[in-house]
Amino acid sequence: MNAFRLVGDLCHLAAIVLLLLKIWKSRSVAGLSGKSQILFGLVFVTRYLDLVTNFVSPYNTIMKVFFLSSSIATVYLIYTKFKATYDGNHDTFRMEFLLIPCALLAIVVNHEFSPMEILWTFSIYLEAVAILPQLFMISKTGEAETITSHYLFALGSYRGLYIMNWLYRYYYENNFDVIAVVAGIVQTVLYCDFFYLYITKVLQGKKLQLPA
Amino acid sequence: RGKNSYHDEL
Repeated sequence: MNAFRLVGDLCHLAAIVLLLLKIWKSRSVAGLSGKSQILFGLVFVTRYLDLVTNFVSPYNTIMKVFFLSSSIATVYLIYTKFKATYDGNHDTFRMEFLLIPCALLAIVVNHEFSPMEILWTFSIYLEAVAILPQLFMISKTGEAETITSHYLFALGSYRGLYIMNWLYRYYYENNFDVIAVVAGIVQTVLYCDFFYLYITKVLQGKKLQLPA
Repeated sequence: RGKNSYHDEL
């Protein structure tokens, strides 16, 4: 494992911890898209089915179990425990607009036409766009809490660092997966606008607010 | 596992 991937994984871990911290400290899921969290939950469930078929390393297993359980816990917190604070009126992105194209694309463009491989491919495509309901919600309300901004920054950085990791693996390990790389680039590009706002506003100590 | 070459990644 190279440094890009390790730091990328740690950013992913930090993002999830930040998200749980925001919920726990504010006792509220205001400003969070339950739909994005459902999609991320689905991403982890469909990708980590190999937990039961393929052992890689203790690190790999522990991280997968943590990502799976924390994403399911987040969905649970949004829709049950802190439901009263969930801003469903602003979380109006239609999930089927992402789920159906990703499913169709996974069936057509994959490495092998087998259930496990199609589900893995689906999870890669879905992860690339799963943040859209959250970004859509922020564009509707025009603002995001600072801790939510930190969460999004860590989450966006993770896939950006994975791109560096894939370059490294291409040059030093002769390893390349076009599906993951193209989807990963799409995923990172979706955060660019947010990265700009994060650097110009949140890092200057201001709240993330969109121009009216 | 299937044929994707990043099977060891998260």
